[in-house]
Amino acid sequence: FPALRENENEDMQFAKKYLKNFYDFKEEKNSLFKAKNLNHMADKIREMQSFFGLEVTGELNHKTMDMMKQARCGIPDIRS
Amino acid sequence: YSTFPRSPTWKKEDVTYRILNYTPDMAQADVEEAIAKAFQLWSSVTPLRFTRLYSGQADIMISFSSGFHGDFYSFDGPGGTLAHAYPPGSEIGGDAHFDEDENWTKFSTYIGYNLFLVAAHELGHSLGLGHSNVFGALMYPIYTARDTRDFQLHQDDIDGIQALYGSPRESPPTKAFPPQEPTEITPAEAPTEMSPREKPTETTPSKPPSRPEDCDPRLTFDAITTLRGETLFFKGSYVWRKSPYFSEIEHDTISSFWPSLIAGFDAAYEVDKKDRVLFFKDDQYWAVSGYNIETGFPKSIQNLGFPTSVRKIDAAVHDQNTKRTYFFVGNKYWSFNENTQSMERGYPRKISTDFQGIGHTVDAAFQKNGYFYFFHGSNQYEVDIKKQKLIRIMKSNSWFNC
Repeated sequence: FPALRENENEDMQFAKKYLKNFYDFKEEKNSLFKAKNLNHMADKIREMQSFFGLEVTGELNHKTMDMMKQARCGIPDIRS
Repeated sequence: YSTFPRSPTWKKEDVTYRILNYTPDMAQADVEEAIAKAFQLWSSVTPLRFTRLYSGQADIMISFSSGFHGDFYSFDGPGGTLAHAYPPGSEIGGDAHFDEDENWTKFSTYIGYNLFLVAAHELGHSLGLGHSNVFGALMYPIYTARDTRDFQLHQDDIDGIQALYGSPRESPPTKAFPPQEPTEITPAEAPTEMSPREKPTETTPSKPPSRPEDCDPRLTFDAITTLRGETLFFKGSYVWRKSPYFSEIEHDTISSFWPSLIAGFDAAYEVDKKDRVLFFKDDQYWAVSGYNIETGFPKSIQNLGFPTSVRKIDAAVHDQNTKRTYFFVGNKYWSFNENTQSMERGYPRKISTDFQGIGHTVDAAFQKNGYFYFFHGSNQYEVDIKKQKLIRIMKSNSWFNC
């Protein structure tokens, strides 16, 4: 895979934290599950995009990052 | 709307709250007023009554703090998370926490966060509501700056809270507390009974005027515009939406389309070729494209070329054929050239001179299928502008399939 540029990596970390806070994303600690984590994260991105009426792609595109960076309430949108 | 898992609610109608501390960003009285107003929003649509306590344990404890503040959800500094609140329950249940690292304000500006708006949202959680994915609903998770004067709950918010608590009793009981100098009463001084001066005064909530009936023959409008093939009729904060895409008239509020716009437009018109609608209120105007408000607005109407003597306009309509927009003020009108973006010479002129059969002021106007429709009170006048002919006079709400 192409190396992530710095800000893409930052975005990825920011998005992970956002999805953990508001979409009940749980990351597998064990690095063996990297692919599983990425799929699980894509599912949570899709869930967030669907909640906000964005195009559901499962990718961290510009609009999705924009929406994640808006000031908001700290209560989760989706909760288990 | 949504609720928390298992839909926790308060098992009583009298719910207490206490303000534990204050933000230095605002006067204490403004904090109290913002919170009292936020409670009143919810009490006006439910049987719930809210009483403020000055000491001891209240159901809803309200506080400002930053970073880690004793629960599992630390705040994150300026921006990002503004506040959070817990669903009904004992201890931390119902409590609302506001991030002191934000800039709190009582104004509806883009600088800082309006405490009333955020408190109203968080108290929705304190009563048991979760987030809504309806843009424009108060329980939408993302902060949207909007005008808080005669702020009204979105229908989605009302549906949600009434699903939990039902609608108000006949005589809606609310105890609005006048903002008083908040002093934290230490238990030793805490009066067992509130002294008479602190007795809440009964005030009826400022009930928003209800939407007039579609087919009320006296129905009048503030402003009317087309928008991408549909026609929007405005009155106060209400919108009637007539669309070729669905047969029913849809009932909305301005805030459900443009949350930051104030209610009570004077005029509105669409420049179809630019996919742009302009709204006018007093001496200001806004431009929107669909749901998006263009940046840099509101602007002063003098920006369009009106003399300073004109402080508001009555109606506006764009002629798609001539690319002219006509602005109606009193018994006169102006013609604005959308191509050159300037007022035409030789105006204002008398309305009755150029618009056959329109011998009075115009409340609202729009163009449809080549005809102009001018509204005056509960009547509308269909005019063929090319032939300079008044075709017919109808009731203003003839578009509502009455």
